[in-house]
Amino acid sequence: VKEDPPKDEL
Amino acid sequence: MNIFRLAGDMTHLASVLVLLLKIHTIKSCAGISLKTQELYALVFATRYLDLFTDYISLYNTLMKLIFLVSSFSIVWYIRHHKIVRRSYDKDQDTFRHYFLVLPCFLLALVINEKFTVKEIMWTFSLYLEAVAILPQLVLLQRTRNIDNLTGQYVFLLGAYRSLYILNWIYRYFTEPHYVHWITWISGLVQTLLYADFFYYYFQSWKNNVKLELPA
Repeated sequence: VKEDPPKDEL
Repeated sequence: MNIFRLAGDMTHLASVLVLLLKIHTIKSCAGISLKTQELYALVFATRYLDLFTDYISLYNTLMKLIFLVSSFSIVWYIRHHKIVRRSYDKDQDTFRHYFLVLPCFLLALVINEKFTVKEIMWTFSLYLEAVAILPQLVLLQRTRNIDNLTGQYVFLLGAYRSLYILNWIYRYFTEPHYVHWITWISGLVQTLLYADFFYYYFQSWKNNVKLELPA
């Protein structure tokens, strides 16, 4: 399963 | 990381530091809404659940810690510090902020990118952040007198979200597949809530008169 991109914004 | 986002984060950091500075040095929280500060502490607590699970960068982790510690310390100062708490005007700060929490949570259950606990809490924090300033804006309208630090605090808070909108536009055009409607719409709503404050802030700055919000 494609891991969704981590939340890189604050 | 682009310049808009960095500027946004720095402006957000400045807003929190201005507030902490005000409360710590003059030992007063006059004009500050405790309700808004509690909502912000909740926003950070529910948004940074991945603090220890997803490591993005030192910057990211450091900023999350600073925002968490500062927002909870501000709430602590206003509620428990023996001198500061006396200047808290609870009769004026009467916005029923719990009425904001529940709708945001229900909306996060319905409109989210993925139905997982982490994602729903993250979405909830976005919706809550959009409306968290309301108790503070209501309090400013009521008390009419806006001291400089409070005015600067609200101004910086609005500026940070406006810079984030530029960041989203920049990322949309430079990063393929960078589409986050939920973030964009709640961020836009949040910024629009500041619009009239900005208008009066600039008017007072331009005419060099004390900042007054119409009743």
